[in-house]
Amino acid sequence: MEEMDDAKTVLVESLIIWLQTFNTPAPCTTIEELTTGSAISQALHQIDPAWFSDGWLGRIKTDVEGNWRLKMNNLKKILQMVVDYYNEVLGQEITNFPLPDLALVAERSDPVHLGKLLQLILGCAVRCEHKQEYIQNIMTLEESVQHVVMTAIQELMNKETM
Amino acid sequence: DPNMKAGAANEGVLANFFNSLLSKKTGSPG
Repeated sequence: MEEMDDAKTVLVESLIIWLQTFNTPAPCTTIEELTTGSAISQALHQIDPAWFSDGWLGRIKTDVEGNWRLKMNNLKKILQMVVDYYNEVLGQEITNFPLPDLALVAERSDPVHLGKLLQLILGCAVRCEHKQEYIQNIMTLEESVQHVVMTAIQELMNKETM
Repeated sequence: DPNMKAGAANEGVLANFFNSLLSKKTGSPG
């Protein structure tokens, strides 16, 4: 049972360590902190400030801790914009990639579905215009974390269609 | 030391993967 739990959390834990390289103003240490969408949206704003613009960032509500509906609204805004980014900016469809269940993330801080959401953010970072900076940051992480990140990118690539 | 060899091989796999990612063209519409 413990092993199964480890397998479920290894992706999200490694991707949280990766997300910390963005040094977001919002806290980015625990699964619960990330379910608000604040740190994730700030990282996306760094990845492509033209697409994930100031205006968009301003629509992500802060102080939503404890209110799962507000968290859900933030996460929906993030996922929709990320899916559009793949389609319209990266020219890649991700229809074969199972999208995260945001209700589970907002209500129960589900590590598997938060991991899937972070995986999609990772895909944006390693393909955006400034991907060099983000890939080089990944290469400074601990080897075990790099390994999980590599597998996550490979999984995304296998499910994409141009 | 087999552990050291395995570690070095793993490091090589990671470096190859991320370097190939760096050399890929950035995605663009169309």
